[in-house]
Order: sequence, then C-alpha cells, then structure tokens
Amino acid sequence: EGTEVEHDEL
Amino acid sequence: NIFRILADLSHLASIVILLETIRKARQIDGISLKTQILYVLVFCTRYLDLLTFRWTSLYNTLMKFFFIGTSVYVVKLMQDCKLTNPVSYKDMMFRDTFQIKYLLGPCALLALVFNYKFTVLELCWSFSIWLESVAILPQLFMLSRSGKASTLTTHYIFALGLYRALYIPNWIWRYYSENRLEKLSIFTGLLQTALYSDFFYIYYRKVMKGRGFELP
Repeated sequence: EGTEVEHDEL
Repeated sequence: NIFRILADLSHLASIVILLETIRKARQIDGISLKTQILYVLVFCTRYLDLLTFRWTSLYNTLMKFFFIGTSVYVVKLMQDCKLTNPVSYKDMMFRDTFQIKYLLGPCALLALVFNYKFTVLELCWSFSIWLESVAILPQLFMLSRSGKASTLTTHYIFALGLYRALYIPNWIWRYYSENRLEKLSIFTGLLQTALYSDFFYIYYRKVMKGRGFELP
C-alpha cells in the first residue's frame, strides 16, 4: 500500500 | 487522457462563463459569494506545492496559477459589486445564507483523519479535496431557495459539475493504464458528483430543452 501519492491532477 | 483534458477544459469553461456573466451583466444575482470564497480556499490550499518548485508539468503549473488567480478575481469582482450595483449585491447577500462553518469544520476533521501523510502540505491537500467536494453547496442552497436562476448561472454550475464528473472516467482509465488508484480523490470526486446529480437532472430536463431553469 503506497502511502505517498503524486498529486498530478488539478 | 481524453477525459482528463475534457474535464479541465470544462473547468476552464465554467470560470470563463462565470467571469463573463459578472462582467457583462454587471450583476451577481444568483451567484453565491460563499461558494466563490470556498473555491479560493480550495485552490490556495491544494496548490501549495507551487511553493516547493517540484512542478509536475508546465500544463499543471499554468492551470494552478489560472485557478488561483481567477478565483481571487471572481471574489474581487463580486465585492466590487457592493459599489457598482448595491441592489444586486444586497440581494445576493440576503439569499447567500448557507453556514459555511458546517463545511469547514468537518472538512478539517476529515483531512486530519484521511490523508496520505501527516505533513502540512498533505493535510492542506486533503482539506482542499474534501472542501472542493462540498464547496458548491452554498450555491445549490441559494439556487433551491430562489427556485430559479439565469441560464448563464446554470451553464456555469453545469460546466463546474461536469468537470469533476469527467474525472471519474479519467480515474477508471488511469486504473487500467497505470494501475493508479488514488482513493481520496476518487471518493471525494464521487461525493462531489453525487451532490450535483439533482442539479444535472433538472438541467437536462429544462435548460437543455430550451426552457428556463425553474425548480418544481
């Protein structure tokens, strides 16, 4: 389970 | 992907419609100042990453500046109305009665509980994503209280709702093509779209068939 997500959406 | 592009274009269109409505008509009847202030807060807390200079793309960066800039500008235009068209301003304030503390408090709490990392940036991001999902409520509340709205105002709300609705096929696409499943955005996006569903239905039944927007 990834705990960090890249916020590449607006 | 195509859904993401269409969604962002729809978001841009909604802002252009709103700005044109306010500038041309010189009145703000039926537009909720509270919703617009919430959007300023949404964009300012979501795009704090602009300060870290870890930019995703030129497209994202330009859009972020556009959304922050225009949301502040809309609030300023609406405030200007206090002097240029005080009747319209008073009328708007009289109808814009939703208590936003009932949105801000729970969103802050939800951000503390549901986030990807317990850092200022991530907490603000989570707060913004929760707040965005409910930011339209003062506007919809105002609409339901007055029972009707100008066609342009309904086009604005429709384009704004369509933006988050189009993010849903975008997430499905990304799940299959990148195996990406970003739960917070998806859940709040579904919530946001659900809040619009009633409006979408009336918009489809009335406005798209050339009749004015009037609630039963």
